[in-house]
Amino acid sequence: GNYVLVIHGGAGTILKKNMTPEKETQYRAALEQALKAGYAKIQEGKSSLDAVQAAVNILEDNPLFNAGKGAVFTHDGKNEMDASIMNGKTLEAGAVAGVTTIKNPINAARAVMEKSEHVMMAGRGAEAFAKEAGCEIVDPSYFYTEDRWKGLQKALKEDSMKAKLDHSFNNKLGIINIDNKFG
Amino acid sequence: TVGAVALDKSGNLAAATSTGGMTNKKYGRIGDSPIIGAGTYANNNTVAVSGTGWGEFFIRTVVGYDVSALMEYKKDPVSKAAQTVIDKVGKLGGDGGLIALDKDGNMAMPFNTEGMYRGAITKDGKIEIYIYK
Repeated sequence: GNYVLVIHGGAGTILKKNMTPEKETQYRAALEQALKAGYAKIQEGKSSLDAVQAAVNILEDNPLFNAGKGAVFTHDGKNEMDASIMNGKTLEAGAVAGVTTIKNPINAARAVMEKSEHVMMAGRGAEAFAKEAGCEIVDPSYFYTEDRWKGLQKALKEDSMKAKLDHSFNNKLGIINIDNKFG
Repeated sequence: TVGAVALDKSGNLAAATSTGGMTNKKYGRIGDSPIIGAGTYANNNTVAVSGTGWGEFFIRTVVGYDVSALMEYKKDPVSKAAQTVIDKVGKLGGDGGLIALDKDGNMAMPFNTEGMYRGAITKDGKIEIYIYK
């Protein structure tokens, strides 16, 4: 094997016929930017943790993807994010769940791993810890994007009780029926 | 959901996953992304894994750890282990995909959906990016 970094930006109903050339170019550019950011860390002799964090930060900051800025909305119109990281050398791990104010949740997950005795923190406690650990805190409005807001409105209109998966429709169980990338 | 797995010059693996969850979710629902062993897993003896898809199914199939276990106990190569696990998810009715990178620099990016935004880079900087099947 010759690979040093692999990334993903979500899976689902992603068909060429539904993609404009401009949009595809944007996705490819974002993925390339993330790969280059992680690869630069590896080339500098930094750890694989630094590499995955750098790559994920790029994707979190890009509203095309359902993480960080561009996260999808909950039923209540909020952005609630989750993240985790794991060190293959030590089997140490860190995670945050249901956070709403941490600009880059993966940074908070790493802080949980390296600066606490715990593996997972959730909600307001995770946000308070992240702030103390030096993670950047933002107003929840930072995560707002119009496309995701429209996605929620569409989901509410279709069936206010059902959660919608990332970017899928007409799946095998027939529960989720959307034709856009929702996350 | 986004994720990354990496192998550094010291031979150490790491995995990371970050997500906004599901549109219209209620009641503080949490998916697989922050669950170690489900959405994210890394072990220097085997593989680093990050998943994306229908979280409930990824939790129930313990996706990340299952890929590692198949490699550790059954000596499956990463490509076979990763595909086996995605097939398990599919059989339950879940959809999505994962990325996996083993300790020797072999990778796999299986998915059972129409597409998955994905990419990889080699030791010498060669970039591969794919979106569709």
